Amino acid sequence: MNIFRLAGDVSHLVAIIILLLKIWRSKSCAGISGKSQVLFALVFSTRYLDLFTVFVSVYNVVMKVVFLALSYATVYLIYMRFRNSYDSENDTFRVEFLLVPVIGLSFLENYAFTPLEILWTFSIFLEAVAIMPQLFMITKTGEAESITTHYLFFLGLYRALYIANWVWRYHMEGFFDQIAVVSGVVQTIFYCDFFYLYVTRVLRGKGKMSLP
Amino acid sequence: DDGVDDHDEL
Repeated sequence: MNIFRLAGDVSHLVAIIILLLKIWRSKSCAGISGKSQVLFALVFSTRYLDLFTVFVSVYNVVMKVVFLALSYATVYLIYMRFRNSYDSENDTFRVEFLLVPVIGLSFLENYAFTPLEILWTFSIFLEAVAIMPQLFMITKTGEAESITTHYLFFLGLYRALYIANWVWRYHMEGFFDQIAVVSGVVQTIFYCDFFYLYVTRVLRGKGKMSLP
Repeated sequence: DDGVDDHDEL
């Protein structure tokens, strides 16, 4: 554990809590892509199956359980409790265009051809692209509420901090997880355009982000 | 180390 990794995990947690609280307090999930949230729930579900097979640390177990619980709570709020506010007309990204290549890749490129390893690899590849329905929705409607952009900022920050973590671990421990690093870098690139808009429009404009 | 059973990151 290093400071980048810890800060990354905290950013990830903050992002998820921001989104959950926003939906809970406003009793609305307008502007939120339910598809992205289902994909994230799927990411955690397939990655954290090792909760049943290996014990890494108390921290590891607690965080995994929290991420799983919060992601399912978010999906529940969007599709059940506040489904009347769900903007399904603008949440039209074709998820199968992500799932098919991701499933294919996880069978081709993995550390071991075992069910758990293939599912772990699937979760890593899927996480890299799971935010695309949300970004697509913002592009389609041309705007995002500021709280939604804060959510995306912390999610992107988490990815950027994980890259710093990997640089640190490579130099200090000789640790290099090629699958995680390559997909993590790809994932972070998706946020670069958003980071630019976030700084230039949301932080300076203090309002919701609208695209030109 | 083949990376298997070694996924200590979240």
